[in-house]
Amino acid sequence: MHVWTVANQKGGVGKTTTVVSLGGLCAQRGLRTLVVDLDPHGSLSSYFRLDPESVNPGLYELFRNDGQLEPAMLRPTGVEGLSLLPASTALATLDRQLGTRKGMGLILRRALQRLDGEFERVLLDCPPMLGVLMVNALAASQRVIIPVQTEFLAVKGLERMMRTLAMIQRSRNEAQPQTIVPTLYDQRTRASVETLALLRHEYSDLLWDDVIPEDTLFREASKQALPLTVLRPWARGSQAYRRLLATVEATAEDD
Amino acid sequence: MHVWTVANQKGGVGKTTTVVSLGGLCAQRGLRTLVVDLDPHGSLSSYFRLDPESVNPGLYELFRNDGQLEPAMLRPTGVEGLSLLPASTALATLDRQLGTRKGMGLILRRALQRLDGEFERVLLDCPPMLGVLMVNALAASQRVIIPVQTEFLAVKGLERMMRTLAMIQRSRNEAQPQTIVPTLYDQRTRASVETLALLRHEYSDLLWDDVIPEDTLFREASKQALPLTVLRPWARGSQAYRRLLATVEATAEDD
Ligand SMILES: Nc1ncnc2c1ncn2[C@@H]1O[C@H](COP(=O)(O)OP(=O)(O)OP(=O)(O)O)[C@@H](O)[C@H]1O
Ligand SMILES: Nc1ncnc2c1ncn2[C@@H]1O[C@H](COP(=O)(O)OP(=O)(O)OP(=O)(O)O)[C@@H](O)[C@H]1O
Ligand SMILES: [Mg+2]
Ligand SMILES: [Mg+2]
Repeated sequence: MHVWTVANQKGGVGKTTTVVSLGGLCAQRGLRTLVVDLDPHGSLSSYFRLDPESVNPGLYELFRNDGQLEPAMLRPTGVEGLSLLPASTALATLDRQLGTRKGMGLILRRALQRLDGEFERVLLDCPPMLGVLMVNALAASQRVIIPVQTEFLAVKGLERMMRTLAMIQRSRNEAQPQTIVPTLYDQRTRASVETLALLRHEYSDLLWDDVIPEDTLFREASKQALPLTVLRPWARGSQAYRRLLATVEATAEDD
Repeated sequence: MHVWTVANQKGGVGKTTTVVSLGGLCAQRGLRTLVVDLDPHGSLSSYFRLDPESVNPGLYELFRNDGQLEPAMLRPTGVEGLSLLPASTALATLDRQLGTRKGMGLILRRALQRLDGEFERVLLDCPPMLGVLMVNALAASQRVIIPVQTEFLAVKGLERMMRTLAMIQRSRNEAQPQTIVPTLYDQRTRASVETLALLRHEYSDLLWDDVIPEDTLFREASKQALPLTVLRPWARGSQAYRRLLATVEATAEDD
């Protein structure tokens, strides 16, 4: 079972879109896939028409019951082979309640290990902040995918994100490969083109060698509660995520 | 002194861009203006070339010293008449450390009251999450500006945001007016046009009657560390924020 985290402390860079797109593609290939919503705001759960105000049981109950995973927590998404472990707004209180308790960072890891025979791919959607939820996601996964918007400030934010990851990595034994993914790329905008060149210069070894282009069809797809890769398999955005998945799968073999 | 909060739990909707743009306009009009960065990721501070990893003293020290505001916390931005109270990454620990302490939600309000004669406009930039920082911002301000991206999921997120605000409002005596601002509007995209119609239907009394259009020059401006309203006063984005400020100022008279 491969577990991948999609994270960036910057908001609105395409984390949820990446989880939905890659999750949809894995399911379409016949791999039993689970997507997990760690964001108290619940974008991933809303995408699949669940209401984070009334989800129960969900990820919050998993944390409150010390990692006890119940079958009722795994929900259908309307896409064959794709299941969802939804978020609820109550997750926003976890940092205050459990943030300093010993072993708090390993709860999700232990819970997902029990699913080993049931799923082949698990994707974790993180909230746009560094807290106990992101720490849990990083501890539970073998690889981190970091979407970055191709604009100047996002590169500054990426420096901080990489420092955060380095800090968290120090407490792991095995290395955790990272893939930086340029998103919302608009080749007509000078800022996009220049930022991509800057990223290629500063992060040449971790940066994916392609980009996810801006594609307004992503907004249509979220309205239909379907991944774009399912709704319009040949849209520009779908093709780009298909190329990304090929790269991640090729390097994941060594995980 | 008018204090306005710009907040939305959804990431990447234009919160920081709104604070920078409105702050720039107020300063250009000769109003002494302060912008405050409450986001541990520090986008507003980075915008004006401060490094959230090394800011000290900043907002974190203000919270740690129980609201003690020192002159060294107020920094220049390179824009005449515009000052910045910067964030540091350490703010991410506040929820865990201070989240349940009594009176924790009023620290910023008390600190800003001491600036009453020094500034005429204060704008608070919130992180994309509900926590002690957002609660402080809402308690310290007379009005809330809520940027919303014109896409389907954002409207679902807005419902949750409004419920959150209603929950926090219950503990206030005076009403806190709210202005919902459609951002990143692209009239060529069906999802944008349909979502705007939906917003106009569901939130007719709180919704601003205009939109902030998608304008790639915002990305250029952040690269120059200048508000777009200063760099290119007649860009589409600048003109839209000028119209928004006119609406907010007209209704703020009653605050
Ligand atoms: N390649 C793309 N082209 C066009 N729109 C996109 C693309 N990727 C994402 N979007 C849109 O941008 C917005 C933000 O994307 P998304 O919600 O996935 O970001 P996020 O990083 O998960 O945000 P948050 O920080 O709030 O969790 C959404 O409206 C989404 O539809
Ligand atoms: N009207 C607009 N047109 C084009 N780009 C915009 C517009 N408003 C904001 N942006 C761009 O969208 C991105 C997100 O904006 P911004 O950082 O202001 O959002 P935010 O809500 O503050 O994000 P976060 O949730 O991370 O704090 C930035 O790259 C910004 O330059
Ligand atoms: Mg998201
Ligand atoms: Mg911001």
